[in-house]
Amino acid sequence: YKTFDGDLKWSHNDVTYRILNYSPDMDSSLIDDAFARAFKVWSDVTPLTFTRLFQGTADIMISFGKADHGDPYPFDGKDGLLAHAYPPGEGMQGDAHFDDDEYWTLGKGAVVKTRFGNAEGANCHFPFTFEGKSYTSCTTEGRTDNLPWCATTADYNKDKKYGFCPSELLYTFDGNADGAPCVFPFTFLGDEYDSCTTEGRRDGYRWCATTSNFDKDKKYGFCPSRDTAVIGGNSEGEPCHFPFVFLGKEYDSCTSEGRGDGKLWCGTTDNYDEDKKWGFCPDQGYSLFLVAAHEFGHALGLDHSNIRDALMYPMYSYVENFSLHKDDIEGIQYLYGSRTGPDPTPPQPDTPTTTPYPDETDETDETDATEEPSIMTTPSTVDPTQDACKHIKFDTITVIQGHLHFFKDGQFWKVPNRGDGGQQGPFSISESWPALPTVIDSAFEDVPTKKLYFFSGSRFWVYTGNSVLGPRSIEKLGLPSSVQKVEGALQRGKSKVLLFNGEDFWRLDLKTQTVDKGYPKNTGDVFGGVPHDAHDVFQYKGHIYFCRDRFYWRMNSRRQVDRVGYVKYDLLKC
Amino acid sequence: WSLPVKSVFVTFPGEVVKNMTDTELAESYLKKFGYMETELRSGFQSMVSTSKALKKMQRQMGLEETGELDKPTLEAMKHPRCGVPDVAN
Repeated sequence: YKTFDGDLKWSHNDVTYRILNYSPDMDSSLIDDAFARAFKVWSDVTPLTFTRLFQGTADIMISFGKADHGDPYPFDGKDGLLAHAYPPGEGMQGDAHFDDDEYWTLGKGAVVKTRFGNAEGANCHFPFTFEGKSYTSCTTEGRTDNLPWCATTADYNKDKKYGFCPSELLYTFDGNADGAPCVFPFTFLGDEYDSCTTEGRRDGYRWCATTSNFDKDKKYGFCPSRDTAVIGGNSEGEPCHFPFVFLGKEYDSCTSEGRGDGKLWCGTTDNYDEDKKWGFCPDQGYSLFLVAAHEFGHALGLDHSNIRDALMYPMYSYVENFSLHKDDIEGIQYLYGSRTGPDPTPPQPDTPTTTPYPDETDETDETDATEEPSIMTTPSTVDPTQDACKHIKFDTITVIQGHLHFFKDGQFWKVPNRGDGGQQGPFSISESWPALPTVIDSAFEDVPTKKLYFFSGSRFWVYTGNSVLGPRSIEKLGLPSSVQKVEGALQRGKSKVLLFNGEDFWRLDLKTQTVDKGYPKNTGDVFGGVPHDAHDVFQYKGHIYFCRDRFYWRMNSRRQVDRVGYVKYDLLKC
Repeated sequence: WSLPVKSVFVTFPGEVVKNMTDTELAESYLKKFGYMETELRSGFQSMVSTSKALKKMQRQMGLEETGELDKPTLEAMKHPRCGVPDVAN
C-alpha cells in the first residue's frame, strides 16, 4: 500500500460526507446504500465513523459529473477513467467525483428498483414472464398509460408481484420539484418540449419541467434513465430504436460495427446514416459500491497499491463477494489504527426486573399467564445470527422502557438508548408476550402505568407485566370500522396517545379508553413535511420519528423536520 | 475462405474522440498517471524516459518489466481505472 506524501489523513475520526447529486443510472436509494456500504468497508477496520450530512460542507463531498466537471481533471467519456478523489484536507481535498458517462450499476447489469405497484420497492427480476412471454427489461406491455413496469419475481402470472420502473413519467430526481414527474409538453425559453432535454445545460444531464411552463414556474427535475436507455453517445437516456439503418444495412440489435474497440452501440432513431443519433448499449456497468470504496480509500489518505487483488489497485475489476485485502487493511490502519472497542457480543440474559401487579381496573383475562407477581426478564435470544440490518422495513418500531424496539415477523431487536452498543437480538415476541401474533402493526408504552399496547390488524392487546388483556377490537376504542389497522402511535402528554392510520390520526384518551371528539385529523395538516403514508410513528429522545420504507423523518418539538436519515444506520446502528 | 469484410470505422458524433495510435495512447497514459514528466523532451531523451516510464508502470501493475509497449501493457492501458495518478505528485 502507499499513502500520500506526508501521510495526509483526517485529524478527526468522525468523518462527515454529503452526496451533492445523483446519477440517472440507479435509484437514489440504491446510490445512498452503495455509498453507505462503501464507507462501512473502512469503518469496519478502523475507529473511523461516517455521518451523512444533508446540507453545508462535509469532509467528503461526493458528486457525479461528466467530462469537464469543474476541477482541473476532466473525465473522458465512457470507460477509461471511472472516478477520482482527493486526499484528506480542506476545500476540494477529500472530495470524490464519479464519471457519469459511465453506466453505474452494482457490477452485474441493470439494477432496477421499482416504485409503487405491490412489491414494496423490490428490484425487478430479469428475466420475468408475463402472459407467456419472457422479458429481460421493463415493458409497457399490458398497460395503456405507457408506464414501464416489471415483475419482481420470475413469473408475474403466478405471483402477481410487480412495480413501476424508472421513468420520467413517474418521477424525477434532484432539481427543485421534490421528485414530481415531468409534464409534457412543457415550454422552455419559448420552445415546446415533448421529452426530456439537455438544452440549457452544459453538463449533459437530461431534465424536464414539472409544470407546463418552465419559463413561468421554474420548476424542474432530472430524468431517471430507463433501463433500456443508451449510455453516453449523443442520445443519453434515449432507448435504442430497432431496427435502425447503419451504412445502408439494417440492424435489429446492438452492434460493434463501425468501431475498433468492440463496444456495442445502437441507433436511437430508425436511420443512423441520416440522423447520426446513437449511444452505447447497456452492459454490466461498473459497481458503484466497489469504485466508491476505492475512491473513499483515497479520500481517507490511501494512494494506489501495486497488489493486484487489493481494493486500492488502480484498475477496476468486479468482485462478487467483496472483502478488504490485507494490504488495504494494513494501509488504512497505518493511518488510523484498528477498530477500537469490543466486537459485538451476543446479548447475555439481563438480571430480572419486577413490574407492578396488574392494575385493579383491568379484569384479568382467561389467557392471563400467571397469578404471581410478574418478573420481566430479558427473553433468550432466538438466533443471534439473524441480522436486523438485512431488513429494509420493520413491522413496527417503538420505545419500551426507554429503548428502541424493532419488530419484524415474530421477532424483535432492542437498541439500548445509552452507549454506542449496537442492536441486541433477535428475541422472540411469543416468548415475551405469548398472546401476541407474529405481525405487530404498532405498539406503545403508557409510561405512567407501564402498560404496553400492541396493535395487529383490527385487534389490540394490553400487557401489564405478564398479564394481558385482549385481544379486543379497536372499535372498542371508538375507532371507525373503516380503520383496518393502527400503523403508528405517539404518546402525547400524560394520558393521550395519537393513533395513526393512512393519512389520518385520532387522539386516544387512555383514561376513558376512547378517542376524543373532533378526530380524525389529517397528518399532513398537523405534521407538515413528513410522508403522509408513514408506516411507523414513534417518539424517541424528544423527537417524533415518521418512518417510511428504509428512511425516517425526524421532527423536533417545534414540529420542524430537522433530519431525514436511514433507519438502518442511524437508529438500528448497523 | 472469403476475405474478412473490411470493417469501416466511423467517427461517432458526440464521442470523446479517442482515436489515438498506440504510441499516442501510451504517451498520454504515462503522463496522465505520473510515470512521465509532462514537459517536452528531445527525441532521443524521450525514448529513454519512455522506456523507463514503461518499466515503472509495468512494475506498478504487476506486469513483466520489459520497458516495451507490448500487448499486455497496452491492454492494461485500455482497462477502466481510477483517475488518481499512480505516482504521487
